[in-house]
Amino acid sequence: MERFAVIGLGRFGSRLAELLSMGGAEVLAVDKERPLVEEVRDRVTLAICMDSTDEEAIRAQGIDKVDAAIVGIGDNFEAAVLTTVILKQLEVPRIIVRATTDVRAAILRRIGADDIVNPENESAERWQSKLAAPGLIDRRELAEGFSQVQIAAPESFVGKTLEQLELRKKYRVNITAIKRQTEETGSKGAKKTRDTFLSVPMPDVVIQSGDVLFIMGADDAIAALPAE
Amino acid sequence: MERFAVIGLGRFGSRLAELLSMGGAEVLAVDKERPLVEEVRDRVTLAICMDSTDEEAIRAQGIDKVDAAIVGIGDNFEAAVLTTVILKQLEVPRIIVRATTDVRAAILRRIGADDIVNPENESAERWQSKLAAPGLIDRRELAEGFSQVQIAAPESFVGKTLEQLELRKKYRVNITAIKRQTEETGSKGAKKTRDTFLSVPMPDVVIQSGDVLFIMGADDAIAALPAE
Ligand SMILES: Nc1ncnc2c1ncn2[C@@H]1O[C@H](COP(=O)(O)OP(=O)(O)OP(=O)(O)O)[C@@H](O)[C@H]1O
Ligand SMILES: Nc1ncnc2c1ncn2[C@@H]1O[C@H](COP(=O)(O)OP(=O)(O)OP(=O)(O)O)[C@@H](O)[C@H]1O
Repeated sequence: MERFAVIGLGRFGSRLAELLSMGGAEVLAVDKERPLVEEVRDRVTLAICMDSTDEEAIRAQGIDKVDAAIVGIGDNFEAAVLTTVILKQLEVPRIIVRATTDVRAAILRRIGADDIVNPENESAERWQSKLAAPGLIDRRELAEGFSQVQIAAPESFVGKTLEQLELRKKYRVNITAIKRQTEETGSKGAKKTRDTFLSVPMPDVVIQSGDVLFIMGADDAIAALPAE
Repeated sequence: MERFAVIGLGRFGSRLAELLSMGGAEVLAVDKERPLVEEVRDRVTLAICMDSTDEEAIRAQGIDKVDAAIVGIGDNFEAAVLTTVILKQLEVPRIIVRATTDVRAAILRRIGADDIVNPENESAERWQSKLAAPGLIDRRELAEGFSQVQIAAPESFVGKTLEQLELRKKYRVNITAIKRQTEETGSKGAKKTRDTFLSVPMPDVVIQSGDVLFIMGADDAIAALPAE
C-alpha cells in the first residue's frame, strides 16, 4: 500500500492529495493553515496542521515514514528549502518539490529534490507550443530535442497511404497514431461525431482530410514537415 | 505573424507571454498591477497597465485585435468571467481562459472560453498517475479512456521480441516507442549513458531490462499489462 505525504495544500497540493487518496493510497496532508487542513480532512487518510520546517513535528507525526513526499509550497521558498533538507536527512525515498523559477529548481535539486514540479511553467510551455505553430495541436517533449506532436494532417498528405508518404525515409519521423473523427447516425437519425484512434497504423492506411497525426521524431525533423 | 493578448501576468501569464515572444509572435501583455507590467516590458511587444474588465480600454488598446487571447487571471473569478465575455463580444477568434476549479471551468466554457487551462490541476493529475502506479513513469490521456503511457519494461517481457509478445493481439495495446539507455565510452575512457529512442520499433526488436516502453491503448487494456 503506497503512502504519501503532501506538504502544502494550495490548489496543486490539495488536488494531488485528493487524487492520490481516490486512487487508493494512504495520504498524510500537511499545512500550517488550519482552514486548509480542515478542508481536506475527509478526503485523505490524515490531515495535520503543522509547520513542515519543524523537524520535531515531522518526526512526531511520522511525515517522513512515507514512500514519497510532495512539497507543494509555492511562494515561501525558504520553507520549501528547509522542508526538503529535513525530508532528505530523514531519508524519505523520493522527494518531489515544487519550484516557481528555474533558479529555485536548480537549488532544490542540489539540496535533495529528486523531482521538480512547476505547474504554471509546464502549462505555459505546453500552450506556447500549441499556439506558436497553428497546425500543431499538441507537443510533448520526450527527451532533449525529441518530441511527440499532434498535427493536423497537411493537405499534401491527404489521399496518400503511409507507405506512399515514406515518412521515416523522407522526413525522419514516425507516425505512432491517427485520430480520426467518424460520424455516426444514432438510432433516431441524429448525427454524432466521435474520435477513433488507429495506433501504430498499417502502411496501407490512407490519410483523410481532418485526420490528426501523432508523430514522433527529432524536433528539427518535425519542424521540417510541410505545413500544408 | 501571429499576435496574442496575454491578460494577467502571474507566473503562468508572464511565462507564457515571454515564451510566445521568444517564439517570434507579437505579444500584448496586460495586467492591472504596474510592477508586473514593468517586469515584462522588455520581453514582449507591448506591455499595458489596465483593468481587463474595462471594455473601453480593451478597445482603445486593441487588445481584441489578436489571433488569440489568453486570460491568465487566477483568483479573481469575476474579472476572468467579465474579461471573457468582453473578448467574446469583440469576436476574438480564440479565447483560452484559466480556471481554478471544475465548476469555474464549466461556467467559463458556457460564456465563451474555447479552451480551459488549470495548471495546478494538470500537474496534480500528471503526478498522481506517476505516483499511483510505480511501474508507470508517465501517462498522457489522449481521449476519454485512451492514453499513452511510459512504463518500465516488465521483467517477463525482457529477452522477448515484440513479435513474440504479440502485444496488439494479447493485450490490445501498441508499442509506439522504446527508450533505451545506452552506455558509451568517451575519449578518455569515461563511461556516460544517454537515451536512444526507437520509434515505431520493428517486430524483431528484443526488449532489454531497463527499457522504457511507450504504449498506447485503452486505459483498461493498459491496466491489464503485467507489472513484472
Ligand atoms: N512551513 C510551512 N509548513 C506547512 N505549510 C506551509 C508552509 N509554508 C507554506 N505552506 C503552505 O503551502 C501552501 C501552498 O503555498 P502557496 O500558497 O505559497 O502556493 P500557491 O502557489 O499559491 O499554491 P497553488 O498555486 O497550488 O494554489 C499554502 O497553503 C501554505 O499555507
Ligand atoms: N481585472 C484585471 N485586469 C488585469 N489584470 C488582472 C485583473 N484581475 C487580476 N489581474 C491580474 O491577474 C494576475 C494573475 O492572477 P492571480 O494572481 O490571481 O493568479 P495566480 O493564481 O496567483 O497566478 P500564477 O499562479 O500564474 O502566479 C495578477 O497579476 C493580477 O494582477
